[in-house]
Amino acid sequence: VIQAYGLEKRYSIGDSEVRALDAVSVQVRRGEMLAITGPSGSGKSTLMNILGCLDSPDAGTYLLDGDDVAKLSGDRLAAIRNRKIGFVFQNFNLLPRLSALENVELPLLYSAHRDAKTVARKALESVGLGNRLHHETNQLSGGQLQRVAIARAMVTNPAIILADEPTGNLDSHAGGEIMELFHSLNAQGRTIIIVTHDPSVARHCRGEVRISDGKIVATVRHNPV
Amino acid sequence: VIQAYGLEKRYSIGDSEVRALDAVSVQVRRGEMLAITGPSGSGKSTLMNILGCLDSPDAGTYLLDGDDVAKLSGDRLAAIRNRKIGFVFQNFNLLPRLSALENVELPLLYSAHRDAKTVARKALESVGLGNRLHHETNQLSGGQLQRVAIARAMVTNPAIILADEPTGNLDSHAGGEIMELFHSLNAQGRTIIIVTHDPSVARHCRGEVRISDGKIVATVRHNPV
Ligand SMILES: Nc1ncnc2c1ncn2[C@@H]1O[C@H](COP(=O)(O)OP(=O)(O)OP(=O)(O)O)[C@@H](O)[C@H]1O
Ligand SMILES: Nc1ncnc2c1ncn2[C@@H]1O[C@H](COP(=O)(O)OP(=O)(O)OP(=O)(O)O)[C@@H](O)[C@H]1O
Ligand SMILES: [Mg+2]
Ligand SMILES: [Mg+2]
Repeated sequence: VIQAYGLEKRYSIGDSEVRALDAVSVQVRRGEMLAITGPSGSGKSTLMNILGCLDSPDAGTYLLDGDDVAKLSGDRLAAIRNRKIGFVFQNFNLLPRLSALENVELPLLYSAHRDAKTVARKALESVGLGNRLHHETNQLSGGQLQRVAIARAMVTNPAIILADEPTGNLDSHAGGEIMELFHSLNAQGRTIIIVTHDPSVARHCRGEVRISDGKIVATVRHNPV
Repeated sequence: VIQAYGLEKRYSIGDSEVRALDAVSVQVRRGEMLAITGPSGSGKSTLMNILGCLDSPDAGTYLLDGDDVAKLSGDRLAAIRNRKIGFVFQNFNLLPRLSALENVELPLLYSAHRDAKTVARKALESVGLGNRLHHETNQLSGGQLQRVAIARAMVTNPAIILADEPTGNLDSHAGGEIMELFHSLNAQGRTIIIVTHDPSVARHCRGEVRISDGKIVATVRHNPV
């Protein structure tokens, strides 16, 4: 479902150049659960943003379900971001003045979903936040905010979930619950890509791609745990 | 150096009450390195904010170096926050339009420090960001932002460092380097309190306080690793 070839992403700061991605190629089959790992600053979020159609590479090709993403219209890309892909951001990207429930129903309001509040409530209950629905973002703990971001990414029933370090603020129990949730979403046929620093999260995934300094340095097959 | 007795913190949302802290008492000796652990939402950040003089409890007493914090003037509290305590925030709290270097030198500018840029640069080098000094916060990875927050907390040479989940966005190598840094700061006599979800970080600390649902449920002594 995802075919990326030769992705390049460069930044210039002053007179030095950062090669955030260097000739990166990734293939992900439909229904796969893949981990992306690597040191801090190695290019994982940069890759995820390109796969999530939030950013475009300086070179290389990205085919999503056979479409060349670089050739799609703005409208088509927006539709893909809203309905095909659910993105859990590393820094959550929640709206500060809104409650957990309001944040999670937001993607549904764009498509005038009839039961937005009910669907949003169930998503929050599935991440253990049924008793925090009306707390605003400044009234929630770091790990609760992370779980609101996870709930929001699931709520449009996306075919692809991209999760950028979804358990960094969670204790091992809450982290384990999130991995079970991802497993059940994957069992429904969704494609799941998880950036993680946690080896136990990576072990849960059938495949693992390791990135270092903007390059893919290894592709690993795990026996499922 | 830290003596807290019977701390209470309550919030009202709608008609329900959240007891974020419930009769919490903690004593920390000078030069100790202590971990605070517990599930997401259990009250760790709430406790850290009170210990860091950023928030006040609804009940209970907090003595810092023998002073009753509730009785100190606004000026005295500001001086303590700027010079005695270095705080690494769970959500970093960096200034968006500023570079890594500018963020880290900010606490030094308040006290008109003569060599602010040099001290800030060395702090960033000590967390592996010597080649990212001039990147602004939106040009840094999640783990790089976390390390900028750590550098900023060290730069005023504080006697007490409070770090709220300082390795959540770091791979195990970078996380290990941060723990070595904390160890060397502790060896210089500084008191270090680390909130963490990472058992390997907790094992590095001589003592561990476990919190659940706003209450302290265990105090553990580790043999040093
Ligand atoms: N807008 C930008 N301008 C300049 N450099 C950037 C920009 N965005 C990212 N970088 C650099 O590109 C590199 C890769 O960043 P990226 O966020 O993809 O890393 P990461 O693997 O997600 O790291 P982490 O595990 O710390 O989140 C980093 O070294 C970062 O400093
Ligand atoms: N301003 C507030 N209003 C209402 N409830 C709050 C407020 N701040 C925190 N809470 C609640 O108090 C509890 C403790 O929050 P705290 O941030 O201390 O948790 P934590 O242990 O740091 O969690 P995490 O590991 O997820 O960061 C949480 O359940 C949270 O929802
Ligand atoms: Mg990242
Ligand atoms: Mg917290």
